[in-house]
Amino acid sequence: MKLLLTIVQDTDAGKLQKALTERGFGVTKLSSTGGFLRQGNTTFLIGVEGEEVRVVKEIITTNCGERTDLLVPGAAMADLEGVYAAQATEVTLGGAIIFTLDVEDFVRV
Amino acid sequence: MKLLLTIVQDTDAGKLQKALTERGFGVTKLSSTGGFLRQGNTTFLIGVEGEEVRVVKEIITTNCGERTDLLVPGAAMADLEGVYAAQATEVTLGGAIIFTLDVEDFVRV
Amino acid sequence: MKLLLTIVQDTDAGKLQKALTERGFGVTKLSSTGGFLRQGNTTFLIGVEGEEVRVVKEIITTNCGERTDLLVPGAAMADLEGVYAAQATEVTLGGAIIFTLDVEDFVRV
Ligand SMILES: Nc1ncnc2c1ncn2[C@@H]1O[C@@H]2COP(=O)(O)O[C@H]3[C@@H](O)[C@H](n4cnc5c(N)ncnc54)O[C@@H]3COP(=O)(O)O[C@H]2[C@H]1O
Ligand SMILES: Nc1ncnc2c1ncn2[C@@H]1O[C@@H]2COP(=O)(O)O[C@H]3[C@@H](O)[C@H](n4cnc5c(N)ncnc54)O[C@@H]3COP(=O)(O)O[C@H]2[C@H]1O
Ligand SMILES: Nc1ncnc2c1ncn2[C@@H]1O[C@@H]2COP(=O)(O)O[C@H]3[C@@H](O)[C@H](n4cnc5c(N)ncnc54)O[C@@H]3COP(=O)(O)O[C@H]2[C@H]1O
Repeated sequence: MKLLLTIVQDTDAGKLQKALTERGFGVTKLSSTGGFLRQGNTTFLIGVEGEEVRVVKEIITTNCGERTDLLVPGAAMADLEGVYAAQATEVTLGGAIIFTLDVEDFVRV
Repeated sequence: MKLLLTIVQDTDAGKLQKALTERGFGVTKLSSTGGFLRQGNTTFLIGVEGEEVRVVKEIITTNCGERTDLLVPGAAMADLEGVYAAQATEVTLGGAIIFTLDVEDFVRV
Repeated sequence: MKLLLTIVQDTDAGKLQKALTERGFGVTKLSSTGGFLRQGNTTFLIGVEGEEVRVVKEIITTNCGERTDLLVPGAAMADLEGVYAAQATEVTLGGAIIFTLDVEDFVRV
């Protein structure tokens, strides 16, 4: 068994938790804080049999992977700022960090 | 040294913490949430010398192991529900998950 | 890569977080509780390349290592307690516990 210690943004945490438990994977959630930005994030403990590690990493990537989005400022903001406001800006969202640790023994008592 | 990452129900956490520290074992407690039931639970970090892992697992089993209990509805409830309420029902309590990780180095500074 | 699971006193946590991130190290902070004294403390997850483990342990020791301090009771207290109060007493501060775990795989998605 492997333990995937996975750090994701709070905004992606609920989606990931649902996607993993719906497919029968065990998950435990810890609240954490980023060392650099000092903002809240989420650390998941996910114990997975070796042959399913690849599947779980795909689920994490689909739900939390880094992606870019076009942020078109809301109409109201555009009025306030005049002609220039309407242009879309590209922002980066999401992102996840996965540490894979080897589990010597796993037991349920 | 091994690190036992142990997930138990909140109701058993205090008992386990007391049982471990009374016997001189080091313990750190993290608040966590179950991925499936989304209820609060407790994740303990327990660093233990290799030869004492078996003892610690026994202490965890004694204090948090899965057990069944006969729940006899309180007398007041029985009055309300009439003749059928008085029967006892069997419920499952407790349960613990233990991941054993190998610790390459342990140092106190 | 190694994962340094480091438990420090709350009073030293901010200093350590700043010292590590200023030098470009990745850090995640978890709130925790000591098993024996039942007081809040801080558990850091620090993923570090193998060759930098020694440097990070030095940063932890400098910022959180156990040290003694001379506590001279405040002047106001000395007045109240008369002649004997002015003597300094030695107190122990800080201290950190570091578990080094091997990371089989580290990925950012
Ligand atoms: N492989 C793993 N990796 C990381 N953490 C793990 C884990 N397996 C269990 N846990 C942790 O231990 C708690 C108790 O798990 P247990 O298996 O006794 O009891 C579980 C199990 O009987 C059931 N369950 C859990 N996940 C399920 C799923 N995806 N589908 C169906 N039933 C599930 O619901 C109970 C409560 O689960 P919950 O998630 O709320 O709480 C879980 C979770 O926090
Ligand atoms: N093997 C281990 N596994 C997991 N976590 C560990 C650990 N050893 C230490 N820790 C964590 O580090 C904190 C500081 O431990 P330290 O050994 O410096 O300082 C300890 C130690 O000097 C003493 N102590 C701890 N447990 C004891 C016990 N069972 N019996 C007697 N003294 C104990 O009390 C101080 C505070 O302990 P507290 O538990 O509140 O807080 C502990 C605990 O959160
Ligand atoms: N080696 C490691 N060990 C333990 N935890 C780790 C880690 N690497 C990343 N993390 C965790 O993952 C979060 C996201 O990291 P990411 O690298 O995507 O995104 C990072 C990275 O792009 C940047 N960053 C992080 N530390 C930095 C530093 N010391 N100097 C410059 N930029 C940094 O700021 C973003 C947010 O960082 P933050 O610390 O708030 O939040 C981090 C931290 O909680």
